[in-house]
Amino acid sequence: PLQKEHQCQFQMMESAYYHMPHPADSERVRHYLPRTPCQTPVYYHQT
Amino acid sequence: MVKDQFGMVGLLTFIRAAETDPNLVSLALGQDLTALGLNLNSPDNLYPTFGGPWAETPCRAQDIDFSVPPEYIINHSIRDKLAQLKLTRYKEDLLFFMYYTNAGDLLQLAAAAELYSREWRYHMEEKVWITQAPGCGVIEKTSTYERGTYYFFDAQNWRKVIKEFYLDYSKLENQPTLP
Amino acid sequence: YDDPPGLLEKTEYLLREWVNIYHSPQGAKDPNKAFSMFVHQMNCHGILKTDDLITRFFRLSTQMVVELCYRFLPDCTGTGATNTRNKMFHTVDAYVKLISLLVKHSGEANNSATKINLLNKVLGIVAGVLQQDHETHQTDFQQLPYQRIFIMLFLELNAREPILEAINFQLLTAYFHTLHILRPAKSPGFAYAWLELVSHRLFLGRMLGLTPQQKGWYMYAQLLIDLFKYLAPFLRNAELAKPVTVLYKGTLRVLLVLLHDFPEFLCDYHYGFCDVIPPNCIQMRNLILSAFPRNMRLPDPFTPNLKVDMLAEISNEPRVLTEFALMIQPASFKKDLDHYLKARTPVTFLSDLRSNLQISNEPGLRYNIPLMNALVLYVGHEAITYIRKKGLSPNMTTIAHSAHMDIFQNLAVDLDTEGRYLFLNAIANQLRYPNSHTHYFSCTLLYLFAEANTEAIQEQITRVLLERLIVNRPHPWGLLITFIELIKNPTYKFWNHEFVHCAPEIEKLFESVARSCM
Repeated sequence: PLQKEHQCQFQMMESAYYHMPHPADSERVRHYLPRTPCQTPVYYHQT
Repeated sequence: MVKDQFGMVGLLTFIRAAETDPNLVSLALGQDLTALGLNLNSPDNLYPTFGGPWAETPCRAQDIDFSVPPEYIINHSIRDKLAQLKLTRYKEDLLFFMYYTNAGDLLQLAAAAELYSREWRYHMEEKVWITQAPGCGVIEKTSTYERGTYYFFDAQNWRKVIKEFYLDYSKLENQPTLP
Repeated sequence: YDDPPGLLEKTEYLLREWVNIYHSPQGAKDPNKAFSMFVHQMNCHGILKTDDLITRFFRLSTQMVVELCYRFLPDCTGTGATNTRNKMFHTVDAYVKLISLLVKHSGEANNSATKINLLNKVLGIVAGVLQQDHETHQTDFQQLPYQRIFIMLFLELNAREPILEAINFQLLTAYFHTLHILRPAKSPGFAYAWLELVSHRLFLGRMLGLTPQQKGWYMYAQLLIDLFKYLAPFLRNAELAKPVTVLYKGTLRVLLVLLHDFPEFLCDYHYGFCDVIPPNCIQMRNLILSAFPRNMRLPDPFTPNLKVDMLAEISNEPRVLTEFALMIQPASFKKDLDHYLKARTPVTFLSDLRSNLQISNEPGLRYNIPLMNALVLYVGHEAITYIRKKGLSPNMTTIAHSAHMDIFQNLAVDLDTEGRYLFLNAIANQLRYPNSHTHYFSCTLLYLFAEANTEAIQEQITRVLLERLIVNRPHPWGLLITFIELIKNPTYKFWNHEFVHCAPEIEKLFESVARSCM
């Protein structure tokens, strides 16, 4: 069983898990061609 | 034999659990590390295009900051005056460029939709774009397929190539829908 | 904070003024000119008059920028997210640019001390505001504004300019201290952003690739240890919660990049990493132990009649950049240990060993694992030196009948199943690429198997090896050659043991490995 301290840590991490870093958070703002990730069909080219 | 989890019986428990509940033993049996989106056989270093710990694919060229000469950067004073993106105005060449360099992005879908509207069709198995070749008629046509000579877009050599295809209509993508 | 009256209003006015300047065409055309005009304004408002006022200015500014982000964040979802992000970053990035210009232009051009002092101050202030916010907001804490400030400031200060190149190592050191202060165990709500920063391609490349003489390696190793220490309690459970799985998978990706691009780094720090990775985290540990120097060609472990002791590299001592000898505590125990290794007396040292290693009676937490790991590596290291001094090299004969082997055999016999499992793991953690440690500990494991006075010892040796082999790749070279020797060499009568045939799955596993060998 997790110790109390680790349970608190887990709660904080779990809440952060619901707003994970987005790739654009680490990139300069691109006004003209902003990055807009979206689910494309699996049969499209993925890389 | 050792009775607790520190002998062979303990290991056997994990092996048997893997059959019923793989999630329970994800640490003990591990996962396929070649399926984490990293090209582990790359002759080049991975870190310059590493997309980060949550990324399923490497960075695309446009995601990476390069220190370019200042004149290459869109100047502030004209930035807002630039015409907005309008795919209907672009030639096929640029549409294919946007499709192939924006994997996983809205732009890829938008380029696909525009190509569709220009009578290109995406073959979901061959993973190529195909269109009618002017002057080359269809040899055979039924309600489920057609056979004939068409153009397909060869992304490796970046040009349209003429080729005979047997087109099963169920393998051609319908009109792409934008979210 | 007892801010002087009016300072908050002044700060808000100046920050707003700067954001407008930064985004104006003039500001874009000539940022340095715009900056010097703005510094004049700061001077007129007396902000730069004292160190205390500068500190207050940055704290207030950081708090304002963070509050602005908190106001926008609820709209940062769905298709509107990109726009909302850009609105936030409109202010955050301007603030970062101001910081980077102040750092770059503080003091004389070649006076790196003032620049680095200011950078440390600002990073410390942002970290302080983050921790206070983390305390206040608890599960409503948002990492985004802080991650943005840290990463954009890092990008700005890593631009290819002579002034910045000259202070780059101090910049990395400043970031290392800040990230260590903000390590996940201290700010778990920042854990994902923290790993994003630590593994950012530019940070990773600077720390491990571009900084000369590997001066960044120690710092980066420390940050990874911070991460493993944080993950450890969550990974000890068999079933992983989703947030843990995501962080664990992210860690695997980072380690794969290191394995591919900087294997020597993993080789040098493997000991420190394996010391904090929980024993059941088998694949991640294998990944670290599988690293080998890029200029080395590993012979196929399945080569028939492979003569390991004939390999050129097998006598090379591997670099172990962790002070493992210092981990042997208390000092009195280390003194007794050294005495026994030298004099092979008193025999009571051996019977007292277990009590030195045991720290509680709680199942799963009975033993001091770092002490166990350090003891094994230290005794093995001393054994190799001792054998070499006699002009010999480690093999199944020369490792026997020595004070060093007394200790290993005593541990194998005297410990309970948990302790023995940890002890055998400490040995197996040395089975890596061809080097003198791999060779010595491979011989030791096989010797303990051959000389075992109970089948339980042999069963647990087999367990420790097999659990490392049935996991998905990669598998360390030293592990493979040891296991192949164990099942191939009739001296060990491996196939006669009951535990080899205890279940069809187990038997099938052994046979599949045996077939690969044949």
